[in-house]
Amino acid sequence: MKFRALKIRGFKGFCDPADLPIRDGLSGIVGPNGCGKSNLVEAIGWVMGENRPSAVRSDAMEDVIFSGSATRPAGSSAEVQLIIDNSDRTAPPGFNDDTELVIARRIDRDLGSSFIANGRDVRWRDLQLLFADSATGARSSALISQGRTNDIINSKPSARKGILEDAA
Amino acid sequence: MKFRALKIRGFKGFCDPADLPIRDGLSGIVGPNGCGKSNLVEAIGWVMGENRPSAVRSDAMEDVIFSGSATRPAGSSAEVQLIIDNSDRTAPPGFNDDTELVIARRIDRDLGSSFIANGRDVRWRDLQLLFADSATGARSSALISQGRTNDIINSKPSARKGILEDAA
Amino acid sequence: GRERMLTAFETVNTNFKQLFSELFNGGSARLELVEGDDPLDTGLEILCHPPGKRFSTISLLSGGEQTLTAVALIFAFFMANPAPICVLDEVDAPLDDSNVMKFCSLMEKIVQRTGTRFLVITHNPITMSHMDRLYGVTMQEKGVSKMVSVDLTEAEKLAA
Amino acid sequence: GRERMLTAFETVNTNFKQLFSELFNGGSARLELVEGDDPLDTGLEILCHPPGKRFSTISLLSGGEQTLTAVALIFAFFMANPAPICVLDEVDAPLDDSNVMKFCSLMEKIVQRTGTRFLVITHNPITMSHMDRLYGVTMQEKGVSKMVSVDLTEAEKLAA
Ligand SMILES: Nc1ncnc2c1ncn2[C@@H]1O[C@H](COP(=O)(O)OP(=O)(O)OP(=O)(O)O)[C@@H](O)[C@H]1O
Ligand SMILES: Nc1ncnc2c1ncn2[C@@H]1O[C@H](COP(=O)(O)OP(=O)(O)OP(=O)(O)O)[C@@H](O)[C@H]1O
Ligand SMILES: [Mg+2]
Ligand SMILES: [Mg+2]
Repeated sequence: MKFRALKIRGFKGFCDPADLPIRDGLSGIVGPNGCGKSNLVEAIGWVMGENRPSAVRSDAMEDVIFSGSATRPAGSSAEVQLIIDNSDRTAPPGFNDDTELVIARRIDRDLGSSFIANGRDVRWRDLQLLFADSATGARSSALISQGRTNDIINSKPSARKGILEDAA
Repeated sequence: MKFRALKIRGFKGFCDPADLPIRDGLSGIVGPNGCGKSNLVEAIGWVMGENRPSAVRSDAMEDVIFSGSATRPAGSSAEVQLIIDNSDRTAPPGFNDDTELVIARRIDRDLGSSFIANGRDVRWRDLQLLFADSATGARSSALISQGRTNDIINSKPSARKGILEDAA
Repeated sequence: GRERMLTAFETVNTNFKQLFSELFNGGSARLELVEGDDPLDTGLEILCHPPGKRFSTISLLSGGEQTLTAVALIFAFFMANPAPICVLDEVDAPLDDSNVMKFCSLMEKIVQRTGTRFLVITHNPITMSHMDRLYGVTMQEKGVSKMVSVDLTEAEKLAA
Repeated sequence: GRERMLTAFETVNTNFKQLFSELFNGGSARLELVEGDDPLDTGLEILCHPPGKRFSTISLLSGGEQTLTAVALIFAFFMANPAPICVLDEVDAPLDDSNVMKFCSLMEKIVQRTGTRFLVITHNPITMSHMDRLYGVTMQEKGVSKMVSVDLTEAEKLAA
């Protein structure tokens, strides 16, 4: 399985569609303070199934929908897609039928989140099997959010084990 | 009152005497990770009377004495001096007799700290009057240690008031 | 006691509102005293509205926006009681280049107003370029700290 | 359950010891499971000995040393279960230039070993120069995020 691209529609500041190719080696993401880089990181954790609003710096999960700006009206939904290349057929059963996997998460105001894999609805926990299988996932050591190194450094030993345990 | 210089002898990594002139405007302090910049900042808070070992990243106050290296033996004492220009005679009573004030703090293994102002012993709390009078002091808003902005940002409102209250 | 605390709070809040708008080129912010879990234990909440964005508490801002807001707060306290010296240890780490420059300009303004002498610990080349002079700390001999004087062109090597 | 946890811990500890010595060009470190206040609640202590310095817990190291140690720990977990993607948000902020280069070399080595695709959010020009490509996020229109492609020379302007 190889992660090929991320597509963001209406998630936080990305009211216009944004596509991020995910290619071999090291890709840098740069830009001024407050322009959306960490929001992009949160979108990745979110589409993988992050369910705590605090982990996406929100009070309620609906807060990830574009809330409007001076020039644009608030959105009514947010959607993030993860495009996965499965040509090596290493995806777990239930996800291994196709050579390309499109995992999508969508949230609509007052309707909550739904997860879709290649067009069909899937349950959150089936999606967790997919990501656990490749050692990814919102709280794995594959996703290091801004400030997480400080949490590791400053936390008491028992809290630290918690911060990293999700990773094990 | 103007702060003119800091002299460090045997405090943490500064086993050899080090002098830092304090001049008008903006002075930058640079150097690689782990070379002693924050130790220098801690020396300033320490000579002003910081009494919590945790605020100088130590378990016990004696830990600020140079603990030795591959090439040097451990020290037996540490001393930091703050040279203050009092030619405008704005120092509080008890400290206003001279045009130059040398405030020193010294710690010897097993003997604890002593404070000296222009050669005579002073009590910790008299020194606090001097520094409070000029709105300086180990926990004032004049000394912002590494990570303090993160503490301000991440703390709960009641803890935050505590972090800044020392400053008020 | 309480009277004096509230007066001090008002001064700091006034400074903070003005410094925030200055550092963010607009927007607004304020401090609020809030009830803690213990009614005797009031807390300090920081409410911010960066220009063109939504109103929120400091916890919902970006890393750099949070740091810039904390800088406004620190100097709001400082200006309520200016001191002859101000020491800042790596405050600029999360700031982008343009915010680093605002941070430096603010310090220059404070120097003009209060004559405060600043000691600024930094790894940032832009901050270094705004300093009146640089002092270096090195550890050529393992475990032994040494102060050296530095000119701006050497600073790059030293920060490594 | 407990068996598996201890085996995982041993793997991570082995990786951590090796990564620490690599990043610090020497020295040694290890993880320890410690009794929490609650005996059922073991904690994770990090003991480190940077080369030429004294042995201590992570809390007594310098800011940059702490971050480099945390990087060793994060990748120790990662290498125990390598993933096809690894996303790091501004991990390099407290690192000096030479440690930033070590951080980048380590990521390059991991790419060679596991084929992992890295997304590295950064303000650091040295990190940017080690990337295979750069993507920019801008907010020309206030409050509206937009992705743009960036070449290395433009990166400087963009990071501001
Ligand atoms: N639902 C939303 N709708 C619109 N804007 C939002 C929403 N949620 C958050 N934001 C905005 O996104 C901004 C934060 O962006 P982000 O944290 O991604 O910045 P960043 O590029 O990581 O910056 P830094 O370099 O400072 O870390 C905040 O200013 C916030 O107001
Ligand atoms: N009593 C002591 N004797 C000798 N060395 C000490 C003593 N106390 C601390 N140190 C050493 O000082 C170093 C920390 O220095 P300091 O925190 O000043 O670094 P720094 O220059 O601020 O680095 P950074 O850029 O990473 O913040 C540590 O490596 C520690 O081992
Ligand atoms: Mg960010
Ligand atoms: Mg430091």
